[in-house]
Amino acid sequence: KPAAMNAFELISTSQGLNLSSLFEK
Amino acid sequence: MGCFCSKHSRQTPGYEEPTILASETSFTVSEVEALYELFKKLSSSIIDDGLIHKEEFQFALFRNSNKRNLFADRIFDLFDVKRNGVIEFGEFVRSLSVFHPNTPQSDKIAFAFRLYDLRYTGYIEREELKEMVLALLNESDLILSDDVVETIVDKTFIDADSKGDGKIDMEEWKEFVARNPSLMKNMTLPYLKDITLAFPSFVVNSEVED
Repeated sequence: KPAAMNAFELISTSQGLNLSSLFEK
Repeated sequence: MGCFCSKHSRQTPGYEEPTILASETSFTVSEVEALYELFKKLSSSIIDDGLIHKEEFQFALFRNSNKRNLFADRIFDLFDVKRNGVIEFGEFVRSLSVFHPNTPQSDKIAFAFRLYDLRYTGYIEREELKEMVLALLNESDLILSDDVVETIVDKTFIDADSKGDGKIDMEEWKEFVARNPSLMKNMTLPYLKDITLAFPSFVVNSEVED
């Protein structure tokens, strides 16, 4: 499945780009 | 007699008035006040100086202050507009505003472009794209052979680089995102609309009425 993704889709799954973690208590 | 809501507690370096920040961003004054509660928490988690250091940013994202991550580094660097190694309150609010549901999509697309333009050349180059894919694989459990990585990067480049000059410019990026809207999913944080509920203590501290 990842092989079928485009590179930016793959990159956008990075935990470093998931800013919702900033709001976790 | 003490007054816990005095302005004194807010004289931290880089503090800016919520009314001004609200006028320049997608946030209301109340939301900026609530963000200040979040900012205080993040900026005191390791060094209590009212500034978010990279270790504190990493800790908030990963619960680990030493975890290196290319993308978290990029976000930190873009938030750190003054490039002085820390995120001040005004920088925090203005940058987070990009992720607000009410912020125009064009602002989000431009921010994402800058995020992926690792060497600030004004283009996303193939080498940068490959570097980011490898960084993603490094942080995840995914294992892909170098051949598969090359294929993914090549296919993406052929699709995005419509002018065929070996680099993706802003115009091509906008067209690519229009064809692949899911790429912008993490550029919107629905949470930012509920920020006053998440950090209700601002109500006690609030100095300004919306």
